Amino acid sequence: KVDPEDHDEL
Amino acid sequence: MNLFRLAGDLSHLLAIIILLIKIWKTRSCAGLSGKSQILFALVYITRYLDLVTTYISLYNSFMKVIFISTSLATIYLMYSKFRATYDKNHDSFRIEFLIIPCVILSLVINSNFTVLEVLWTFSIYLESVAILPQLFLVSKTGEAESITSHYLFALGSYRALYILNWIYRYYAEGHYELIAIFAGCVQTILYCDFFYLYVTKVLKGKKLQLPA
Repeated sequence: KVDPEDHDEL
Repeated sequence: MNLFRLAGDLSHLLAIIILLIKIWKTRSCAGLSGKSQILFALVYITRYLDLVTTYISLYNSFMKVIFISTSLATIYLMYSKFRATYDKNHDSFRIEFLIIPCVILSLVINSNFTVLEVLWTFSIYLESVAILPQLFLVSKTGEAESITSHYLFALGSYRALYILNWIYRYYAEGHYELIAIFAGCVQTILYCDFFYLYVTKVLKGKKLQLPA
């Protein structure tokens, strides 16, 4: 799961 | 990754490629705002600092590198190689009027008060308004070449497609980032007037000319 702090969008 | 997001990213990439091809083939950056390009470079640099701290995917890192490097290449072409063709007098938008409010807003409204997070937030706010110098330039000269219109359309479509992606992600994954969604909507709204002209004029083979 991606941490909300790690922005996975560009 | 969903289809809307992929289409948005590809549209964004297409916009940048169209811009570089236009400058390279015509050996000219006439009709383009260097100030918007400076703002976009600032957007990518401040947003993608996480390239060195967080690994998300090869796709993610690759696109970030492409966006940073192509925006710097565009600035190089406009301000150095083809400087003589740069329409400096019409590109008179004061970018500090965009940068300063975005700095203040990102310091006040952010999800976490850390350096990387504030810079990310700043880049999201700045991106939403970064096209204004370009739209201002088009409105000042009253027209845009069709290739410039295609560039603006692809660039505007990217955030509009992201809105669909955010709606999808909210329902499918329960994922949402209010700051990005809010700024993305503002960004898309700024293009609406242009989208209208693009569909009613450029797609019918006419030059984009603003009504007098």
